[in-house]
Amino acid sequence: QMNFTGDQVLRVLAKNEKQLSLLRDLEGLKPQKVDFWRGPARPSLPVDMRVPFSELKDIKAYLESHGLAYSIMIKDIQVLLDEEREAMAKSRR
Amino acid sequence: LERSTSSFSYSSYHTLEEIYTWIDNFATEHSDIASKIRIGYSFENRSILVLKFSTGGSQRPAIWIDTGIHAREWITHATGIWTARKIVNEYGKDRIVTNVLNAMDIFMEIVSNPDGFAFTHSMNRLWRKNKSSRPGIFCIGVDLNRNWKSGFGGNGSNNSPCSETYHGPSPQSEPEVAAIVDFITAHGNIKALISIHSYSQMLMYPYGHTLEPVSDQEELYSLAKNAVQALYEVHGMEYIFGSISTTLYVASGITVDWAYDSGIKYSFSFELRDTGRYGFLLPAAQIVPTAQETWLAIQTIMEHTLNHPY
Repeated sequence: QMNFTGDQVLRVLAKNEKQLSLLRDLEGLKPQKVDFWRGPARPSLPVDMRVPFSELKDIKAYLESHGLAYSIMIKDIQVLLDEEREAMAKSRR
Repeated sequence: LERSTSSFSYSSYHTLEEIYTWIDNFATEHSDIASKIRIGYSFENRSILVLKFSTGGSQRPAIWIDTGIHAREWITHATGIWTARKIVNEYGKDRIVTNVLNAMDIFMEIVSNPDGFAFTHSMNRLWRKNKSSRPGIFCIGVDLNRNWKSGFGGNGSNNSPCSETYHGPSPQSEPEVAAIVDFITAHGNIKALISIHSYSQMLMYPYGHTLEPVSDQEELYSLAKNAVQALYEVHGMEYIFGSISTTLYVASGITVDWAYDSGIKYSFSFELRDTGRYGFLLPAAQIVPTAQETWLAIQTIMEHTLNHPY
């Protein structure tokens, strides 16, 4: 099983089309690093992206430098995965 | 392995093996109304299974429901399982279900992407695509919701095999998609198609590949509105609704566009809840409430399909 310790899901609220395209650019800037759980669609919809722990600093700096407001939707993915796995094991017992 | 569906936990997530065992048990225990059909094999040669709900007749008009085309969207498989049990439990009791099944069949494909789903349990919980690989291509997997013929390769799908929305080398190149296309085309009398995804609380209809409205836009809008209202009344979950391209984003080569262009007027795509906190990692405690609310929307669509033959 891949481990996602320290990976976070950031929820970004793009104000306009320009900011949305800055987010789309990320897929090219960081190929196979940023995993859009909710892709850049329209300013009224949040963009959720999973960022590996190793890329967090860069990505947050990129967002902040472009004035992209974000919040941390999931602080550590592995914590939720461990809880999910434990719940499955418990149910199976 | 589970010996009967009564000991199966409908409020937990399950592995592919557990789900396939449940399908066997379910079809055995409800053989008067449910049966198991294999419609093909996945890229890694796993069976692709469909549950058929029928009270008789032949070539009846039918409703198609699929879940799990994106492997990591575990809430969709769990909702499909719960819904299957609801259908058999409600037949003979609930007016809508009884009327629907007395005149139509229902086909439900619970694990539309078995290879990807197995991979989320074995290696990568956040895997989305199938597991196909081709000589000379470094990355694995095709996004099965970009591999359909309608609008194939257009905006909102990606030509790079490493992208999460890679559309594949050609329309229906993926066995998981080709199996559904072949089955629905051969059946020839599917009147509604409901493809269930997660997440973001949306109920959408074609088109995704273009901003052009479909010719039945008004009826689909009104039906989606009623379905979303019925869903909201269960647990207060607010959905937005509309065509895919105007509600979410342009996406090409998707299931519901192909279905609509193939003559299935009532084609809908759900994006189930995450309550804004969990994304694909929705806790199992939310399986039942999610399935309960989704059921009311599905029933609304089924009843409309029954009452508006075409």
